[in-house]
Amino acid sequence: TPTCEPGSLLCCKRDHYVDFHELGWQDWILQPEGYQLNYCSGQCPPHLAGSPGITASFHSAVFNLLKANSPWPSGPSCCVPTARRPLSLLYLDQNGNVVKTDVPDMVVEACGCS
Amino acid sequence: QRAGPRCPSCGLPTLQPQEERALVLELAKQQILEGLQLTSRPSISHPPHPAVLARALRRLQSKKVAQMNQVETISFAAETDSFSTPACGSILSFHLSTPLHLPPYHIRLWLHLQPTLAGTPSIQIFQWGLEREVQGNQTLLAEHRMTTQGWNALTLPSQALESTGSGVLKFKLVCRPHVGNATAARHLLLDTAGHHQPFLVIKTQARAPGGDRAKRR
Repeated sequence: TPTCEPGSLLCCKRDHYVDFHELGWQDWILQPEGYQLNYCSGQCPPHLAGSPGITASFHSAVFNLLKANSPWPSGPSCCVPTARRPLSLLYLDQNGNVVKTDVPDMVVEACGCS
Repeated sequence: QRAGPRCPSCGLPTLQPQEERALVLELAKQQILEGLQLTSRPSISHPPHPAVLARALRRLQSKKVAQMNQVETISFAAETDSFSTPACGSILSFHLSTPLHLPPYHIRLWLHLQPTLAGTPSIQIFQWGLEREVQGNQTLLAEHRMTTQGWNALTLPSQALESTGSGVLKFKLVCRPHVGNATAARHLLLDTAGHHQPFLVIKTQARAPGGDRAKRR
């Protein structure tokens, strides 16, 4: 899915940068100075939720087709992350040690309909 | 709940921009703490001196591409007790708080030697703990011949971290003169103050996601 444009209604990736100064955490997180906290938002109407490529998985595509053709009402599909990448952090722990670690699944790279 | 536009994803009322921003920042905090397996942000009572920190970080820089899922910890010597020969008889203490989920594959102790070295003596590093304080009952971890003045990196075996149940690691350093140069050790000055605070670099693999789950039969 694409990055959200202003006024986007359909499921898309919303880019959002968080500065650690804003959190007041610059005294213990040494690097980076912030990170991309992207998130997913937007509608997942049935015709979109069942489309291959838009769905979060092949299972979702089949399941959404099933929901779309079911006579019983069911819950809506949600716009969720489908690809994430890790973030490397360099921080001070409570004993003043410097720790460098890779935190998995921190940055959302793509979104899709569940 | 208020009347008005609703969130297209979840059907809840849309937040005001300021509320949304506050929520996103709170989510960011939770995400980072969860990722680092912390319950709250650490309160650092004794942060390392900026110059010491910068120097240690420069030491970490490598031409090799960093591996993913690697946890690297730099621990500074918290206190230094000298005994008998103050020039090169020290006990270095390191306070580790990061749990090591997997055995470390790289432990290096960085020491700074003052440029008054005459000869090439060696340094013996012993594991030092409460139960090992009896003379003659200490474990020799490594012995290194010091070849250069300034910073020296000494590789330690993984058993060096075995006594970290309490999170405190102690090493006893003893200088030994080079054969044929008995005065060398007296001239070897281990620098432990100011910008030359010794530090330990530990590399280990991060715990794999879902690593705590029981194996399915």
